[in-house]
Amino acid sequence: CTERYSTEYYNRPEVQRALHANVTGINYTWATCSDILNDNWRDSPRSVLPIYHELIAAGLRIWVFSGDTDAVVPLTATRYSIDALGLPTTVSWYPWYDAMKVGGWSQVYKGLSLVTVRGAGHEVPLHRPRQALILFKHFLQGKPMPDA
Amino acid sequence: SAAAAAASGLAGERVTYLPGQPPVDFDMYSGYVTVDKRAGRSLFYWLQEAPAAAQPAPLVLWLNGGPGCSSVAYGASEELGAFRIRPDGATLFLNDYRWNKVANILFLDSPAGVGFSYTNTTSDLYDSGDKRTAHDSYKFLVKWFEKFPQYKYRDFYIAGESYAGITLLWHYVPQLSQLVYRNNKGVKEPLINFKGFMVGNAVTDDYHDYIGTFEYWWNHGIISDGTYRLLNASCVHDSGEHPAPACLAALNASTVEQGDIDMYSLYTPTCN
Repeated sequence: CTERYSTEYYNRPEVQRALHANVTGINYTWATCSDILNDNWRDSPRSVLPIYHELIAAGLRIWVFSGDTDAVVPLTATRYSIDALGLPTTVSWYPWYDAMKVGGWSQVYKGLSLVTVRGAGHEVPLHRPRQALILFKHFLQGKPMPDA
Repeated sequence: SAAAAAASGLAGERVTYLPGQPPVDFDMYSGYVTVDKRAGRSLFYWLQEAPAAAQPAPLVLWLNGGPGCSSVAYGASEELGAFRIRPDGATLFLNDYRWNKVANILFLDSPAGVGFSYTNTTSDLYDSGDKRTAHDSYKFLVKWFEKFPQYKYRDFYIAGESYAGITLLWHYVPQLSQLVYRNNKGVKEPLINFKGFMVGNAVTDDYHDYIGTFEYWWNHGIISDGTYRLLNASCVHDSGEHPAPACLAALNASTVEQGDIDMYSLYTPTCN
C-alpha cells in the first residue's frame, strides 16, 4: 500500500514547501501516475533493440536486471529480448550469492550483463532492497555479480 | 554544505528539512528546471547526495516512467530512495539499503504532467510521447549540470525500470542514453561524463516481450491453454503501447483468469 502513503505525504503543503515543489499551485492533487499522460501517449517505437546495438558498439556499460516474480514485464520477456540481440556469451548462466544464499542468477554477454533477483517483483528495490543495493554496487564497479 | 550551497547560489534549492524526517548524514536539493520556456514546461528533480565520506561518488539519474509515473513516487519513496513513508502518511524512516550510500541519486519526474513537473500548455498532457520526453529530459540534464557544476565530468549513469516506469511500456532510459551519447560524440572531455545505463524489468522489444510475457503467464499457471493460444495469435505482432482490438480482447480475457493478484509481484498480498 506504499503508493497510498506517498500520495498522502506529497500532498501535504508543508512537504511541498520543503521540497520547493508545486510552485505554480497546480489545481490538481499530486498523484503517483498521470492517467491523462498514460492514456494519451503518442509516439512509442516497438523496439529499443537498435539503440542497444548502437550503445553496446559504443562501449558503454549496460546492465539489465529482472525481478523473477514480476508478471507485468516478466523475466522470460527480458530473456527473449536480450537473446534477440544475438550477443556472444562471455560468462554463462550462474547463481550469484548474497551471504551464502542464492540472490539470483546472472549471465554476462559481450557488451551487456543480465542479472535476475530471486523473489523480487517489478520494483526490485522494493521487494529485495538488500540484493538491489548489491546489484547497484556491482554495476557501478563494473564487476560481475558474486559467484560465491 | 550550507556554505557551499550558498556559494553556488543553490541555497534556495537545498532541502534543509523534510516534515517527519529522521536525522541524516547527506544533503538534498530539489526544484525545477525549465525545459521549454514558450510552452512553460518545467521538470521537477530531487537530488539525494551521497554522504561526504563517500564523495566524490558517481551521479546516477533515476527514471521511473509509466509512461506518466513519478520517480519521486516510486524510485525515491518505495524503492532505492533514502526514505520510506510510514502508513501515517506523515513521517519517514531511513531505508537501510538506500542507493545514495554509494552514489548521488538524481530523481527526475518526466515528462511535464508527472508528479510535480508541470506545463502551462494543457495540450502537452495529451500529446506526449517518447521523442519529446527524451529531448526534454536531455535539455533538463544540460541545464541541471549548469546549476550543479560540481557534477560536471563526474562519472554519470542513467538507471530506470520498466517504461523506465510502472506499466507495460519502457523506453526512456535507452533513448535518453542515446541522446547523451550522440551529443557527446567527438567531444574530447564531455562534461556529461556518461558511462552507461542499467534497467530493470524493462519492456525492450514488443514482439519478444509479448512472447515471453504470455509464456510466463502460462507456465506460472495464471492463464488457460486457450487464452495462451489466443494471446499469441492476436498480440505478438502488435504494438505494446497501442494494441489492436483483438489483442485487447485477449488481454481482457487473461485479466479475468488471473484473478485478484498483484501482477507486479505474484506472491505478494494485494493492498486492500
